[in-house]
Amino acid sequence: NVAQPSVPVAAGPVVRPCPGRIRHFKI
Amino acid sequence: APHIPGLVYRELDCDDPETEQAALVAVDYINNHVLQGYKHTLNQIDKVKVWPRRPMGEVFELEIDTLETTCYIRDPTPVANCTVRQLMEHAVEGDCDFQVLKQDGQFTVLFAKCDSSPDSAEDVRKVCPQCPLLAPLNDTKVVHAVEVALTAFNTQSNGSYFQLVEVSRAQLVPLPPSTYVEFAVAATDCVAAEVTDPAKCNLLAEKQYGFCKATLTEKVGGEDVAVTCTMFQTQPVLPQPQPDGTEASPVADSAVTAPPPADPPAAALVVGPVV
Repeated sequence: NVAQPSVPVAAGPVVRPCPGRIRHFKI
Repeated sequence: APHIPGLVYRELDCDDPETEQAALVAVDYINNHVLQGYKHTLNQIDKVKVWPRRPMGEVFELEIDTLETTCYIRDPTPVANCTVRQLMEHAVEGDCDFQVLKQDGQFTVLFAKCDSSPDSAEDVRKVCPQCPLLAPLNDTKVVHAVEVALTAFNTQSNGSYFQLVEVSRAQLVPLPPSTYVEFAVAATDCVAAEVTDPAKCNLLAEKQYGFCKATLTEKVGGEDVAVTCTMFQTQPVLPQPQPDGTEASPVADSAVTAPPPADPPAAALVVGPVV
């Protein structure tokens, strides 16, 4: 039996709570 | 207030609906309290901390970025319908700190501090090398253009004499050599056609404001002026709750006492001559 080596699960994207989204454009 | 050991703030996502609600209340506060320039709209929430408040409620400590729209501050158009001033027009941003209390589901502004600043000349040049930059409002050419435009408007007017309220924006255009200005006016108790001494004219008790855009073009042996003005209906202004719990006098003008019209008119009416 050939076992697939365990692959570390990639961590989910780091959510940066701030600053928030830009609604129009950044000056 | 004395520091309370162990008092911790709640971390909230800047795009959390609750944060956005608080930020929109903050932007409404700006637009209801500023008496000069243009309405602003929310661009980005930079930071938020939510502090518990005794005996009840929470205080949202917010840092927000706003952008200038093209709606004059006394224009009754809802800010959601106003166009954001584009980069090539030399955009203006606002940086604001707010404290907004949330209690019983209601948001109330406790503290507000905003600074506004135009985009850098370099940024404008990047997107539009030929676009004119904002000019100082006390520039001789700007002052002259406003005077000529207002005189031309009043000369053609068959109603009230309009007085200058403020110059809100100006640009010096190199080709053709011209000056572009935007300014606010208000109706007086004088009839435009009969005015001999404008200094004796008084603003009407029930204020009627207008917003004008004009271009003064330099020509050989003279100049041409083109001006268009939009007159706003007089708007009833409701008292705003203040931080100390008192009811403030109306935001825009305490003399405005007109009851709300039974059938609300269109946001603005374009009246008066195009010269």
